[in-house]
Amino acid sequence: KFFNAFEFISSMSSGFDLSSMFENK
Amino acid sequence: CFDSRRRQSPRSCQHADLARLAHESRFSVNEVEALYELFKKLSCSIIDDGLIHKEELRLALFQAPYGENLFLDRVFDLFDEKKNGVIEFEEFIHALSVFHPYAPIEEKIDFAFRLYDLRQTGFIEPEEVREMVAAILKESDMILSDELLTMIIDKTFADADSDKDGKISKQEWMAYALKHPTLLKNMTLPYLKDVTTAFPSFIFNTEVED
Repeated sequence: KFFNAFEFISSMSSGFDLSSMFENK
Repeated sequence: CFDSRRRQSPRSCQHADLARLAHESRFSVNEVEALYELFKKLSCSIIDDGLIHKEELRLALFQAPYGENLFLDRVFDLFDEKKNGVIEFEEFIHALSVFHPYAPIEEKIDFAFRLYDLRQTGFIEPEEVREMVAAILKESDMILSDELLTMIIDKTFADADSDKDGKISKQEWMAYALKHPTLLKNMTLPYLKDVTTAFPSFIFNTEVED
């Protein structure tokens, strides 16, 4: 499933997911 | 946050500033003012100085002010246009504008490229991708053999590095990201389409009519 390194990075990196900035407010 | 500065806000961000920031971004004046509400909350969460420090961004994203995260460091650096170690409100607006659902895809692709270009050489190199994958594996307590990791990196570069020079240029990244739009999933924040609803406190504070 994760044979694309960038797909792995973008789907797994919590530091690159800014939505929690909004969800936690 | 309940200090005199809060009562002055958002008037401390003058209408001319709001209008200028709206002009420089994909937000309306009202939306810029609503985002000022979010900015105020983030920028006073640890140090009440009206600026977002890295610990405050970390707290907003991870609910913990301490701990290393490679991606948070890169995101913070890209928000911090002046490279002075803090995020000012206009830098916040400029960067968030890229995450707007209606922002051009080229801007999102460029931002993601700068994020992945860890050493800022103008190319994404295999060592950088390996470092990012390894950081996520560590963050997620996952174990992958070096051999498998090398295979994943090689396969990714075989697909993305079209001129086979061993690194991904901005042009190659542009073509690759357009072919694989799921890579840009994190580059769009649906909340930004209706930010005035996301921050209802704004309704009681605003003095601006769009």
